[in-house]
Amino acid sequence: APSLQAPHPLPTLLSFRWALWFFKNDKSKMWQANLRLVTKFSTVEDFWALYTHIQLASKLTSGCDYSLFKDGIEPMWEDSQNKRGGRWLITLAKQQRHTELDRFWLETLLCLIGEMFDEYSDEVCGAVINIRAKGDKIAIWTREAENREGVTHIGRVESWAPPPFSLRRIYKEHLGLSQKVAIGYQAHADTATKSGSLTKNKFVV
Amino acid sequence: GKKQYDREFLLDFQFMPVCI
Repeated sequence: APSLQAPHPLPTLLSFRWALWFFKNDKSKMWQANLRLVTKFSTVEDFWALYTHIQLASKLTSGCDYSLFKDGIEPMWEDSQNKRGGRWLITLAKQQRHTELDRFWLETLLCLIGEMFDEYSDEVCGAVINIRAKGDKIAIWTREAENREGVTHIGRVESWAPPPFSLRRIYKEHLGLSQKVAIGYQAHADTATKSGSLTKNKFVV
Repeated sequence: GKKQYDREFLLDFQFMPVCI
């Protein structure tokens, strides 16, 4: 059983902390002015203290984001540690906001702070949840889009959480689209320069 | 190998009282 006395440092403690960011869309301001650092943490206890005191993602208004990134990496493509990277992206159906979104996001957060991506956890920069009217999105951002081995290891989404909590499994079972639903990896460079609304997938799992 | 925490370990802390 966890001890009450000693805080449990996250695996990342020696090199960095995690930082939670909040974005609220205010069109009268520049994009960056709408992005706020909420806090940083480095223990399991502080993670839960934060998680239980902030609004659930499903209760945010459309246009808002939460981002959890390693301290020192800003949640934007332009950051030097993101610009060559990309994201594994899950787009959720509208009705999933009230049934599964919060669980999916929590599972994603646990995978990040627990460093559950084996030797490729260093490739992970952070994760983002976008609350959007047309469909919410959850993404894991990685450092180097050309690192096929690392990206595909992270993208074997079963490793985001063991069965029966696998996001990929839950997602596909819920929608009953086992062969049609893909979780795609998109390079930020392609997302930034896209002409239409769709970005091509560099990898698919 | 690299140090990791699994989800069950992390979830054990979710509803623990916090010492302030």
